[in-house]
Amino acid sequence: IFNGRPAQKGTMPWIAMLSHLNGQPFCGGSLLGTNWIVTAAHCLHQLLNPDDPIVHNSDLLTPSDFKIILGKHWRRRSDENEQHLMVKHIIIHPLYNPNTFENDVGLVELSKNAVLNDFVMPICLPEGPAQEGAVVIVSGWGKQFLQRFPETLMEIEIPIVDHRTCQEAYASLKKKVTGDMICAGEKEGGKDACAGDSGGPMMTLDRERGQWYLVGTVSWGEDCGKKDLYGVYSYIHHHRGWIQRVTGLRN
Amino acid sequence: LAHTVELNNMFGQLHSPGYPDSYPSDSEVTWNITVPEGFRIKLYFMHFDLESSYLCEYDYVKVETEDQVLATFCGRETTDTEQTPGQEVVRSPGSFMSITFRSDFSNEERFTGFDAHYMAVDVDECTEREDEELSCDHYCHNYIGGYYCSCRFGYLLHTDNRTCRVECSDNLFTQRTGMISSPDFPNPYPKSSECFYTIELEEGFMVSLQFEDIFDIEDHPEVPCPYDYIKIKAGTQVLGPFCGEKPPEPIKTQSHSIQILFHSDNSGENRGWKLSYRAAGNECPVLQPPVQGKIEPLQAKYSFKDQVLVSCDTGYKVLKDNVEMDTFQIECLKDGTWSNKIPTCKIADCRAPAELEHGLVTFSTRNNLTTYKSEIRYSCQQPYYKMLHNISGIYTCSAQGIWMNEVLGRSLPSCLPVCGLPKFSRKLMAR
Repeated sequence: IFNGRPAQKGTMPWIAMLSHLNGQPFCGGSLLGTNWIVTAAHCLHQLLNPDDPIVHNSDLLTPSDFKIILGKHWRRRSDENEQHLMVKHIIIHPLYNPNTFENDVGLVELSKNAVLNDFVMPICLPEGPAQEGAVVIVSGWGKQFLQRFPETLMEIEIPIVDHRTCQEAYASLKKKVTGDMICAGEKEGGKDACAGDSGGPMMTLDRERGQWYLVGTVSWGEDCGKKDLYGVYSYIHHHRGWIQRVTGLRN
Repeated sequence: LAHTVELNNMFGQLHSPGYPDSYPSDSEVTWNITVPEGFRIKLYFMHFDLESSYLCEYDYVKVETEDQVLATFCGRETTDTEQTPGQEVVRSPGSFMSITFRSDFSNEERFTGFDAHYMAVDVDECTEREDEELSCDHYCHNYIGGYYCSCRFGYLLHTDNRTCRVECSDNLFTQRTGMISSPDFPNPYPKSSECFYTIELEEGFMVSLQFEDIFDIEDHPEVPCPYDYIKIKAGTQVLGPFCGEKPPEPIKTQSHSIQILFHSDNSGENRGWKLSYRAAGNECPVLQPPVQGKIEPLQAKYSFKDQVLVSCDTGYKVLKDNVEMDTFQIECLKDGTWSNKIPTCKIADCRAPAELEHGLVTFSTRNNLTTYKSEIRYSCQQPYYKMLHNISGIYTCSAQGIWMNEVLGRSLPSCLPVCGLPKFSRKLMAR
């Protein structure tokens, strides 16, 4: 997270760390229900042949390749609130395109239910579209400025950007911002997600219900924190139907 | 000379010897005419001229059957003592007629005798036979040369081809009460019938019979029931025959198997009989309903085969050999004892409520009662779980011994994870 600040422990109990079995974190995710993690498809897919847009099963991670850690706050150190859970299934969006990052969303089913407590709690799925200009929070253990990794979970508060504005910003780079994506960040740059934050939550507060819901998951961008180059996220409202079909969950 | 002529044709002619000349004296001719059964003979004269004499003692023509003289003619004109046939037709009652012409030894003058013709004529048995013995029981159908009988629907023509009987040999009664009557009662019962009625009940029952209503069976003033009769067999005991108009007294048998034979011959128009029967077995002791329960039907007396159903008040279960059930049935046995003792009624107990995943249960009574109408409340592990549909979570022990919720019925509630409500709230977000 570029230009972020340490998150307060327990304020986003749904955040999950995807970590190799050797302890090396590589992505973020969010807890849905008690046994599903939503993350980015590209976290679960190893791009072996850039020229081949088709995702092959053989390119996917296997459930035994990594684990999920819930209730985590420190990036490296562990504490008593952490729950380390194995993976049962990996399901990425059927229309995921690794070259364009379209439909960059994936689901991980845990081998057993998480135990909910003050530091482990799911996030809600969106009831409706996000509003342009709404402030969202993005968090993760990804790289900071000067490529250093943080000690704790970091977060930024940024506004959602008009979709057309974002499209135009990336048009010059020949990068497409499609309807299943949503952008956020400052025009002048600065606050942004970065490598290692992928799959992590972009969330906002539903003031009527007083609940936090997931707006997006960290997906891609051009470099990190650059002026006019907003962070691009996988738009959860767009994928909600698929998520609910696969998980059977509802708010 | 006397001689006899046998005639068998369906028609023919006959005349005095020498006709149309005068007939000789001292002669006798007999013509025997026989036509087939079902026909009679019609005789008529075209010419008649005989010597006249008092009561035709000289010359005469006599027409007769086997057993009666139909007519004796003589003379030329009908007088008070002689009779000429004139236009009169003589008919035989049956299929035989004999005609004898006789002239004595002298004639005061020449008489030309007679010329007669005969023909066979169908007998319409259906309209002519009045006497009961020979008419059809139900329907009569005449045809040339004979007739036949038929019967109303439901009847069968007896082997006498005249009376109509019914098939009534397989009447089986297995109910504990019933009515039995002669066929078509109270209309006259069919003739030539053998009716069997069997009352077959389980051993242990004893059947009693009582005749009711009309009792009208053909009888005879001197001989006991030679025509129609009822006989009743109860086990080894045989009762009857009964007939006449006075019904037998009520009959209490000691048997569970009764055969009733009703015989009718081929005559008579009697209205028959009707009886009711009832089966009763040994009586069982009177029953007391269990506390908090009832028995149905509640009767002052119970007898063999009676069954009662024991049930309990709402909220209670029948407890029998430590098994709970809604109802329990007992039966009065042949020997007058009940198949089972009356069970007790135990208050319905819903027992320990099922555990709720991610939830817990609290009892509304201090001593954690689980019996009928007790209450418990399911709740979810807050704040992490919440009850689906926000139902009350209150369950009451129903009369069936099942924890019931007014919305979910007997299904348990579901605790769903609460989403988006962290305990640690963050500083307010920037606007």
